[in-house]
Amino acid sequence: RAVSDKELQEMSTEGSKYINKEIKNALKEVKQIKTLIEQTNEERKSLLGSLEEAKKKKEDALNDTKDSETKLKASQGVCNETMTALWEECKPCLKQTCMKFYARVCRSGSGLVGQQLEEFLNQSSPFYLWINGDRIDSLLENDRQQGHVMDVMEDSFNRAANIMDELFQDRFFPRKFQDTQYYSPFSSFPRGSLFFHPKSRFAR
Amino acid sequence: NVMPFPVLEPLNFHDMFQPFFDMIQQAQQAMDAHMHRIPYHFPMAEFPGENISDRTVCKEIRHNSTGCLKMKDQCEKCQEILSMANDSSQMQLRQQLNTSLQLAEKFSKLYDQLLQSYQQKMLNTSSLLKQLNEQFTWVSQLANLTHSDSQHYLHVSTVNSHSSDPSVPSGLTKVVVKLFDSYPFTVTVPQEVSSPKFMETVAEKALQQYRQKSRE
Repeated sequence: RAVSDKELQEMSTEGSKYINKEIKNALKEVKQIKTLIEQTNEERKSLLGSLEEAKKKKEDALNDTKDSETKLKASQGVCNETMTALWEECKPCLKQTCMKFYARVCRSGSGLVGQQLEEFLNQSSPFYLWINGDRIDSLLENDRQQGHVMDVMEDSFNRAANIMDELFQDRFFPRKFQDTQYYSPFSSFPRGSLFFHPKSRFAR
Repeated sequence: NVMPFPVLEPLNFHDMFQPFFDMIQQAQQAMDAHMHRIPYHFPMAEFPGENISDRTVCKEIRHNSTGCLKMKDQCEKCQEILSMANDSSQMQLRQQLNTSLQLAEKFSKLYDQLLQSYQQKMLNTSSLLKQLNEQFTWVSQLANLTHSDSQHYLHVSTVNSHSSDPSVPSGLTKVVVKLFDSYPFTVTVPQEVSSPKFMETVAEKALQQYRQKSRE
């Protein structure tokens, strides 16, 4: 027999209760995921503190390096005839060793690299070698890259954090965030300037 | 009372959940944006004195040749330069420089490791947003479909069995329902399933079909 309208109405009410329960379950899931996002965010903030600290110590050590280099540059007689003579014998060995390594390991054309290396060695002074200038320049390059990586990640996170802020606003979750700074975008780290400009060092 | 959220006025379900889907997507895209913009090889992976990665040296040789100076240890005359010092004050200064240089390298490596952990937190947040998306998008999309003020989230329009509709295989009951203002779903339930399990089975199947479709 056909089902009456009244019965259809009752069945709709029954079915809606189930849907209602499922929506509530979904909202409970959202709350659990939100808690996990909050935890991850707390861990992120604490990492931020450690990054700041490591950056400060790195920059202090780089400052000390700069001071020592400046004093060494000022001290007399560093680049004397002996060092210059040694440098003239050191360069060909460096070039030969480097080109052998490059051909064996780097697996790409070494023509241009050889010419660039020749120019680099002729432009450089033994002083640069003597103070480990290559290691300082590697550090500065990495400092630059690290700053860039951090900026990009912060920018990304801040944009997502603003949206999550709105997403998790109180209308879904009665609990007010105690920490109104929740997801607060942290300031970007002031990127340390490059203390030594690499080019000026080669001239020496 | 089918009102899901006592805090809500009658059925502002649409306003409540409709924006959710877009916002999760936007948050996920914002979070993933950095993945395509930064070199994943964190620069300070290795250091001189450890097995610096050949890739790093090759890169430095190509970039500005400084990578070649890392081979000074293999050249005797270069070693002699490194051991030169005119007087004790120079020796001391150079020692200081090397000490601060090692310290800077140590903290740069630490910073690199922390950066990688930080990036992992970003990835974790991104995957949680993805989970959020999977768990909740169907509600948001349902809200998208809700226009009328019907009191029902699930609306049964017809119920047929083989006796009232010969096209229905015998032993089955065919129910046509809509979720909010969605397109109609046809759900079949074995006849032995009786109330109140019956409507729960119908609703469960309808929701499964809907969520499956919304994932697609």
